[in-house]
Amino acid sequence: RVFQKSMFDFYQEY
Amino acid sequence: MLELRLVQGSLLKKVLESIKDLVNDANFDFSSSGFSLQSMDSSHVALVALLLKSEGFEHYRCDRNTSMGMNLGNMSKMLKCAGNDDIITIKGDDGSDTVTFMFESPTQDKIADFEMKLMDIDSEHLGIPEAEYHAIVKMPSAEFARICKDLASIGDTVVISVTKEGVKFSTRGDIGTANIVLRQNTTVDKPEDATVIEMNEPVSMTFALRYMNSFTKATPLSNTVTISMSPDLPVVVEYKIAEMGYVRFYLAPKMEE
Repeated sequence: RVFQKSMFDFYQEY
Repeated sequence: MLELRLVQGSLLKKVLESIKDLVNDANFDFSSSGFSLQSMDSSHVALVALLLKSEGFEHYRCDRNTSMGMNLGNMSKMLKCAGNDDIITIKGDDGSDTVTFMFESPTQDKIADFEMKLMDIDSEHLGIPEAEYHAIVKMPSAEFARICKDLASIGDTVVISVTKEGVKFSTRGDIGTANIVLRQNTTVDKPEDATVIEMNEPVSMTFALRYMNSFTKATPLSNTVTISMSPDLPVVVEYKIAEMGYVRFYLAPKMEE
């Protein structure tokens, strides 16, 4: 299955 | 006190048109060096980062760093009232809950001001470190827009693969499949017509075409677009704004789990 990643999977909030 | 005068007002109109469908509300961060914006779409799959440096303005005054929350749909409505040749000035006062857009015709015989209500926005700012990308493709922006539009009529996702052979855009859907390959081509009359592929390692990633097509609304801002990819990072689709800055779109890939 292919899933749509989110920005939060790659970058941290600050 | 904030006052920014942009002789080429159409630039600001184009910037708004390129991002307003992706992001509803955003904080504009003004400082003495220019203004920037970072915002994600509501599903947190895509992110837009805008930078317009103060050097690009005829007059730029920002006494202290300030952030203004604006509804981009409303801002777009107001900027659409500016003529394409108009000079646009953005004005704000400390503590005010409005921002003023002033439009001057090139011959100075028509001057309009539109005051827009600001809003409080809880924005989630992401730290995006500089990255080394496996592959960077620079190509004509109109060509990229054409490819995204064509592929979206066949499928929902695009696989972008960069090898030393070139860059391949592929999709599949109920009616069939499509593959478009662009080879590096630097023997063109105009540099902006070139396709330049810088590849350190081959890379192949899958993205939603709906977002890619939304990004191509920035095509009027630049003749070229740069697509930067690494396997474990969102793709960066960048439109440079001549002498002033950029609009960058980040898109999280679709991955197998």
